Amino acid sequence: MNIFRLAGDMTHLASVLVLLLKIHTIKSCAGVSLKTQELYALVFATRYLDIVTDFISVYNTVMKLIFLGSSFSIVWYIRHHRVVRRSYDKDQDTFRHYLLMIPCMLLALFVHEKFTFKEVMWTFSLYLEAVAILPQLVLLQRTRNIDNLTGQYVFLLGAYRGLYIFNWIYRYFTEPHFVHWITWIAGVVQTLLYADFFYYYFESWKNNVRLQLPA
Amino acid sequence: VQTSETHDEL
Repeated sequence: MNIFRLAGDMTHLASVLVLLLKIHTIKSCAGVSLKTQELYALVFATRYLDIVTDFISVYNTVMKLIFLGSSFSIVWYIRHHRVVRRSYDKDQDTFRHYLLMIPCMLLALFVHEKFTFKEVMWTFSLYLEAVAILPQLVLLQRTRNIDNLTGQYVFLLGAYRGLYIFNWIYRYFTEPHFVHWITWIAGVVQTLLYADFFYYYFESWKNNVRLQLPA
Repeated sequence: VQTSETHDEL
């Protein structure tokens, strides 16, 4: 485990904690896309099938359980919690999941490293994770005055992806035969999706004004 | 070395 990978995982963990903090403490999910959260739950459910078949490390297993547990509980909160569900921007969060899920599934069926159930599911989860943030970005664009926690949540998620790229560069030079084209391309595409958000995030931070994305 | 069967990243 290198420092970029660890920092990436910790940033990812922090993003989930920020979101849970907002939902659990403030009892609000305003500005949070349920569509994106459901896609993440699906991403982790399809990616971590190996949690029961392969043991990598205690760290690995614990983190997988955290991401599975947190993503499903966030979805539960937004859909079913008596108070939280009332703050959900249902009319604004209109992105259709299947527009992302079906192309990702088709791509995974044709472009993968090995044609086994677990491997195709794993590849599907990579493709889906790359685009799962889109409903959230669309919702942010529609929301005037993005609150701090939601802005930080998306920023931390983007930072996590960026750090993973540094992790792959590091591993490429330090580990023999570490070549994973599918992971890398999906990861770079995912990070690029945040470029626009990052620009406005830093602008608002620099000028000390509330984050707002242009329509 | 990471193989395609064992993915050690999250």
